[in-house]
Amino acid sequence: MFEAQMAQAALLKQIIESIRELITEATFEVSGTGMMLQAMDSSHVSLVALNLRSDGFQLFRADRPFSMGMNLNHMAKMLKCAGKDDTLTMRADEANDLVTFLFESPGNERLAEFELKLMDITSENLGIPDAEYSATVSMPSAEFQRIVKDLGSIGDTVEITVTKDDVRFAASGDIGNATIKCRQLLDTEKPEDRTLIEMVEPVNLTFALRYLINFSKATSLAPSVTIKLSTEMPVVVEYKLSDIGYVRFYLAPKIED
Amino acid sequence: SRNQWGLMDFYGCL
Repeated sequence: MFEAQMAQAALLKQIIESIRELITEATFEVSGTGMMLQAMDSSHVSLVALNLRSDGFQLFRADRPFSMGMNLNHMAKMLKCAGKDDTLTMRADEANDLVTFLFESPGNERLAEFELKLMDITSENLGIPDAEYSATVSMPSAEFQRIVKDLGSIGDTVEITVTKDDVRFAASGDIGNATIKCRQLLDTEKPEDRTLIEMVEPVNLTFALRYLINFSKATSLAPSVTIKLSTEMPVVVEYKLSDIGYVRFYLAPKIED
Repeated sequence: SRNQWGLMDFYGCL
């Protein structure tokens, strides 16, 4: 038996909306520690890792580890039916190939029950080691989204260069070139407005912009985004979900022949 | 031109 209650159905709806273009099917692994999902896009170039800790839920019960394979587009269709302020309760047990989403209005006057068919998904889970990164950049998530969208209109790839003073994003295309340089900015009223650069060694990496633009669909989930880079390694783009977990995106770099 | 690496070039399957 699995049962979990979230104060805001809108949070899960937003999470699924932000990842469903990258991955259409995924298996949620449920256990006493929470709900986790790891899935690669069909080209095996990028990966989504979602972690929702059990202590971030209002109620969380998982008697034993349990896998729930879901079509994320179908899940999104149901989550769209939740009211803005509805609570969400998820229920599933191993006897049925169904997960139930219960949407309850704040005054308890409306209770909607949606049952989603679960599916068997064969997926390859990657073992991603905890690594030290050469450079870690935290910046406002809206700023990162603007940069990748702006550069996406110039070129297909972005070259990211981190030095101790700044982080540069550069793109080139048929119409010309663009470089956006962000300096470290620590003296801000709100911590989420900061741009923080932690650099062990300078890095310079190139990535396909369309994936980064896709990752930035998660902007509404967190005011700040953290980008972790090491030479010739996949980049990690992390959005922290306050009090409950994170969504991380991994993207393999482009490397010169 | 640049090569697009896949994630399996970096991480092993579990």
